[in-house]
Amino acid sequence: MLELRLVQGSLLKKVLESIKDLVNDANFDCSSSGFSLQAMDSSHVALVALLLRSEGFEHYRCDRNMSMGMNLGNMSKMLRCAGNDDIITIKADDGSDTVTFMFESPTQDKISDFEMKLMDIDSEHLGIPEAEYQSIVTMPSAEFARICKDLSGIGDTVVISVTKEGVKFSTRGDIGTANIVCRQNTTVDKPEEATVINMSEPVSLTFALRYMNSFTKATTLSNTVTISLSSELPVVVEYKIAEMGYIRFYLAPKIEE
Amino acid sequence: QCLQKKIVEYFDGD
Repeated sequence: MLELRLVQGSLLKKVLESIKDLVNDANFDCSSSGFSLQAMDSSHVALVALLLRSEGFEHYRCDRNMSMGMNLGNMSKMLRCAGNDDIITIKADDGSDTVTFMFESPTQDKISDFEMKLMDIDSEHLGIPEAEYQSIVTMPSAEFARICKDLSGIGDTVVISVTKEGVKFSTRGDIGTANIVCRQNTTVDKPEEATVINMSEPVSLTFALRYMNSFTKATTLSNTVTISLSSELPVVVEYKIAEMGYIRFYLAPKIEE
Repeated sequence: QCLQKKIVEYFDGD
């Protein structure tokens, strides 16, 4: 038996909107510690890892570990029927081939339930090693989204270079080139407006902008984004989800042949 | 020309 009650149901709506175009089908794993997902895009270039810790739910019951295969497009269609202020409860019985989403309006005057068919998904679970990253940049998520959107009008790839001076986003295309430098800026009024660079070694890596732009759909989940870079690893683009957990996007770099 | 790497080249399956 599984029963997870999320008072801030909009978080789950936002999570789905941020991953449904990247990943078609995924297994949601439920254990006593939380509700999680790990899935790659169909090209195996990007990976998304989601964690919603059990403590973040108002009610969390998961009698035994469960893996529920869901089509994210269909899940998104159902969650879109929930109001932004609704409380969302996810329910499933052991061995059932369906999951139920229940939506309660804040005043309890409207209660809906949607039952969705589960699917068998044969997906490989990857072990993501703990790593020390050479450069970690934290910046306003809206600023990062703006940069990715702006650069994708000019080129297909972005070179992200971190030095002590700042982080540089560069692209080149048929019409010309673009460079955007964000300097470390910790003297702002609000901490979420700061750009903070923690660098042990300078790093410069190239990534497909199409994926970066897709990741920025998670911008509504967090005011800040953390970009972790190392020359031998995929970049990690992380959005914290309130007090509950995170959504992390991993993207393999493009390498000069 | 750049070669797009894959995630599985960095992370192993369990």
